[in-house]
Amino acid sequence: TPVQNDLTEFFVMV
Amino acid sequence: LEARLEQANLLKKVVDAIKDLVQDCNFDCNDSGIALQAMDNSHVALVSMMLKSESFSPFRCDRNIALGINLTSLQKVLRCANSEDILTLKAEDAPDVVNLVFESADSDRLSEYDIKLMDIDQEHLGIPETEYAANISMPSAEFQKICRDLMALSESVAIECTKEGVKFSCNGDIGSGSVTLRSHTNVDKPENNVEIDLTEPVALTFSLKYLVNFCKASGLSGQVKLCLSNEVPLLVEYGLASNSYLRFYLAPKIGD
Repeated sequence: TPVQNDLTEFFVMV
Repeated sequence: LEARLEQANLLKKVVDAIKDLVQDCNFDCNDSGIALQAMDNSHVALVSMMLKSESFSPFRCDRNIALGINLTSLQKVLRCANSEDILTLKAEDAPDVVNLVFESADSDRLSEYDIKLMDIDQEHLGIPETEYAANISMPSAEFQKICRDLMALSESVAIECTKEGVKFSCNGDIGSGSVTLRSHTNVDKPENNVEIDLTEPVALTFSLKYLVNFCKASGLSGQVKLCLSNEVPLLVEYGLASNSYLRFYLAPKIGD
């Protein structure tokens, strides 16, 4: 089953 | 800050659409308009709103300010407006409160509310400019129906976009389902158009719970835009007048 990813894995905190 | 919005209803609809995802938010005001960016507690979804200064008349913001507002409080106050009311938002320098004035266009009724502001230390994400592999525009009501229908069967939806069209499919305990849309042009009712602009095929899986939540914004725009690229977050955009927008980003589910 696919796993829910976290947005911060794609977008960097600024 | 002094910003007059012809329709208080617009802000009310925005707040109604996002308040189950995010609770306390900074409304960042500067001379280009009023922006909001907030992630949900689980860091899976992000709301990005931009109300450009052109959406207001007049709009004045002399210094950049962040108005930290609890959305439940804002919703309570916006519910005090009548549907046709004009809204003026006002805040001073280093404000303790934001002031909302509702004016009726056709009567002399004027109501005024202050909401206490809060200090919100919010994480801000840099969202890279992305050339998406698939850009899909479709009726927002259609997208809402697909998400609600498929959620009856499953927690997740696979969105596959090929030159044949866009397919939303799910698999659950009771069975499976899918809806496929092809490009479609309705000259009389352009809000019913389905437009698929594809540079390469895309297949991604997303949580339906969040998508159904995003669809609360359907009342803001007849059309919704979905932007997808493999292995990046989905962008769901509701366009507003004067290039303003309400956008949602959703992290994909990726196979283990």
